[in-house]
Amino acid sequence: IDSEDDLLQECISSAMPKKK
Amino acid sequence: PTPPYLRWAESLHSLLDDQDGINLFRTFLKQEDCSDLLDFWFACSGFRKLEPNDSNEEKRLKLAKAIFKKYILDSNGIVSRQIKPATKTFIRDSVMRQQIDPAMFDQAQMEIQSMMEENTYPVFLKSDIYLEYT
Repeated sequence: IDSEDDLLQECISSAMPKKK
Repeated sequence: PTPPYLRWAESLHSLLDDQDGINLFRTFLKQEDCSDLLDFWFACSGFRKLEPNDSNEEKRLKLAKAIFKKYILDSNGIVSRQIKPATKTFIRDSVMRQQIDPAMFDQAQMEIQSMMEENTYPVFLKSDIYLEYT
C-alpha cells in the first residue's frame, strides 16, 4: 500500500510532460 | 528552430510543457520557498487524469485526501493562502462527503495558475536563474 507521499509524488509525475 | 528557453518566455504553459523548463522554474521557486505552488498545480492535473472507475475509487479518495491535507488544510501554507475561502470550503466538503470528482480541484488549480501567471512567472523570467541559463 502506497503512503500518501508516494501517492502524491506519483500523481505529480503522471502530469509532467515526458522528456523529448 | 526556437530554443526551448525562449519558448519558456512565451507563456506559463509553454514553460510547464517542457521538462527542463519545469526543473529550472522549480529551482527558482525553491529559492523563493514556494515550490509547493508548482507541485500543487501538477497534482491537480494528475488527479484530473485519473479516470473514475471501480478499481481506483479507493486510490482517488486517498489521493484527494492527501492533496487536501498537504496543500489546503494548513492555512499558513503558500498554496492555501492563495486559494479563495469558498474554493477551500468546496474541496473540504467534497473530501468529507467522499464526493470525489475529477474536476474537484480545477477551481483551486486555476487560482494558483493565475497567481503564478501574475506573480512568480514574470519574476522568474527576470531572475538570475533564468538569465544565466539563457
